[in-house]
Amino acid sequence: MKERFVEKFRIINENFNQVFAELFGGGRASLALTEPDDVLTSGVTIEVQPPGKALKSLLQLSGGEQALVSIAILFAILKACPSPFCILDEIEAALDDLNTYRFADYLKKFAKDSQFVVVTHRRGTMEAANILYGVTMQEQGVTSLLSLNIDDVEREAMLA
Amino acid sequence: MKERFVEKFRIINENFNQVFAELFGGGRASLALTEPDDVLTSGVTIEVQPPGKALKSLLQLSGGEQALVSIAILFAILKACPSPFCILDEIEAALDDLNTYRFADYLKKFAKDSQFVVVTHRRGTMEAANILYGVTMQEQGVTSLLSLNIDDVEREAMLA
Amino acid sequence: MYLKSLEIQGFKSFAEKTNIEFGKGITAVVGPNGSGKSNIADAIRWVMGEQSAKSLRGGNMQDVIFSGTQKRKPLGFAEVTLYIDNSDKKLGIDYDEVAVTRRVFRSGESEYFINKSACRLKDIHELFMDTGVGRDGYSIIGQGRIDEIINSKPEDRRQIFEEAA
Amino acid sequence: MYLKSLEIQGFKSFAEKTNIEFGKGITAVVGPNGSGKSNIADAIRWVMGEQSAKSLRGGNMQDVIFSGTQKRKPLGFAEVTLYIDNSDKKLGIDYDEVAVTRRVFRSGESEYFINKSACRLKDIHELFMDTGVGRDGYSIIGQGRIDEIINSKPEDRRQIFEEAA
Ligand SMILES: Nc1ncnc2c1ncn2[C@@H]1O[C@H](COP(=O)(O)OP(=O)(O)OP(=O)(O)O)[C@@H](O)[C@H]1O
Ligand SMILES: Nc1ncnc2c1ncn2[C@@H]1O[C@H](COP(=O)(O)OP(=O)(O)OP(=O)(O)O)[C@@H](O)[C@H]1O
Ligand SMILES: [Mg+2]
Ligand SMILES: [Mg+2]
Repeated sequence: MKERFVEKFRIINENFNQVFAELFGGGRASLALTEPDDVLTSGVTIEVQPPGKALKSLLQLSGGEQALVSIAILFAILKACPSPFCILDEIEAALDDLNTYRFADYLKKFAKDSQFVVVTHRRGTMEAANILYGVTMQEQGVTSLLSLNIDDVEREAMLA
Repeated sequence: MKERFVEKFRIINENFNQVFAELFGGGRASLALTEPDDVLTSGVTIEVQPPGKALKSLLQLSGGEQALVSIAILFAILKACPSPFCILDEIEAALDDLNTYRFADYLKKFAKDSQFVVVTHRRGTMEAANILYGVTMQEQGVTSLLSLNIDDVEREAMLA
Repeated sequence: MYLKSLEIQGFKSFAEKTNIEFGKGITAVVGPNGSGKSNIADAIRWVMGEQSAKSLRGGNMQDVIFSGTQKRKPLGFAEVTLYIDNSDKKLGIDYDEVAVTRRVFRSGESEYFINKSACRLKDIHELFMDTGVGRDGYSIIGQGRIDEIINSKPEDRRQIFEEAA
Repeated sequence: MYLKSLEIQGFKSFAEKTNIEFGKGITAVVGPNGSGKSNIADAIRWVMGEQSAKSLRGGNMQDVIFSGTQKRKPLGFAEVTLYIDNSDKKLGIDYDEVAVTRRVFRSGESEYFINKSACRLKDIHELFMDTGVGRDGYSIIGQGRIDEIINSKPEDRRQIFEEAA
């Protein structure tokens, strides 16, 4: 159990540094155990350095940067241990348009190993999807579903 | 002090019901004091009923509905006691496109009595602005500012 | 192993029986605020055996049953079935397709089924054990919860890494 | 009373002296993640007399001073000036324009000015008292904080209503 955890943690950490640099367009990031001698109860610290900036504590990062770091950790774990499916509910809400497209590209890359069901309001994410469902409440208080293609969404948003 | 609070609270409550119905396109909402006899320390409860739905506890509302209720309270207070200026940092992040436009319309209405400085990623809010500033970090880690018009934003987002 | 489809009836805002087919790649769900998108994510979390009413945004477990609108009466039960392709036999049972069903009545009584035969909640938990999909790990991330990894203390962050190892 | 402009130098990511002119209606600030938008809101909150490092997303009050990049050294002080049109005399002093300045040095020493004459932090707090703009009320809502009204307990919600009354 102990060796397994240490080995997996090492791989996730390597992945995190790589995914972080791809999502942020540079910089570096690492995870560390607060008590390396006591692996089974140790906490986990996160250190990041966005490209061109000094090393930052997590609190000093902006709202969007914090979300992007969390997304990088998620993909780092998925890379180490692919999950058959993954349900994500508006995890890219704080991102700007450019970072949303970077996130969507990553999603496409990982969709080869895992299946994704994503709830979103962002165009970048919608464009990455193979199947698109619209939910509406034509009857107030009652959800109904309809299958859409991306052009519908533009009309749907303005008609709703 | 006591009468002033009760009087202002009554006006804010009336405003809240009105603003809620305008932002949600119907329904009703109200604020209540948990201990009406002890006005100076009483808490405040919030009850809402979106159009066509049963009366809901706040927890059962969706992410966007909760944000819209908070925004309705903010405007209800501003209507009762206009503040000379108001700084809002991405308060509409959870809203869909339609609700973002409804929010932007409200902002325009209130801009006659209060000045607003809003940080946003949403197009609906940008279109409501009289002045638009773009912040960038052309030099990594250092913020610089440039004045924009709405057409720049489209280009800017894709160039960034 | 992948999700084939989800059938929801009487769960939260799904008053009518609704069926959602999933693609093998990315399936996106879009729509106005309050229209029922997160309720779909909740339905998946519930049918996989979620026991905390709070993480389903409710006060008690019956809160997931359709509670009525101005035009419709509340329903008497909620039922969700998740159809999973199991041709790679990742789920430790010998079927090519596995249908997991959960039902709850206003009385509080619950029923669980795997491929239409009654089972216990514990059997559903065991079905998903060791497959890498858990309700508490990184395979279901609810709305507004992506920041929890960053905002929690170092000793609380362990769980998401343990799940993976 | 309305904001005319804001001058920032050495505050957070503003290494160079920067001036922002505000309109009387709606001024929108847009830009990529991490580029410095919320730092502008923090600068306004700080110059108005904010005393909590935590609500400025820092550990201590010197954290607001530009801490350098890979190409630039850290600076020695941060300074922000807020220019306010006071022709309606809402601010209790007899000037048509009021410039509020705050400066902090690495040593921890702070300086405050109203229209270029030195004053105390308490004078800045008193300046904004009874004008309806306060740092803790509804006139500055930071990123991610709109949900606090909904998520707090009834007894904690009182503050935003008291501020208004
Ligand atoms: N004292 C400081 N010195 C230098 N840079 C700083 C300092 N304090 C904060 N920063 C930097 O400012 C950046 C954050 O800026 P800010 O929070 O304003 O971003 P934002 O434009 O609001 O982004 P988002 O859209 O993601 O919310 C961070 O990358 C942080 O490193
Ligand atoms: N038991 C129930 N019976 C009927 N309706 C319910 C029940 N539980 C929740 N709802 C309704 O479902 C709606 C919320 O749906 P949901 O949270 O899925 O919205 P959403 O599409 O995710 O919206 P957003 O984009 O704002 O996050 C609420 O308006 C709520 O009233
Ligand atoms: Mg939702
Ligand atoms: Mg910000």
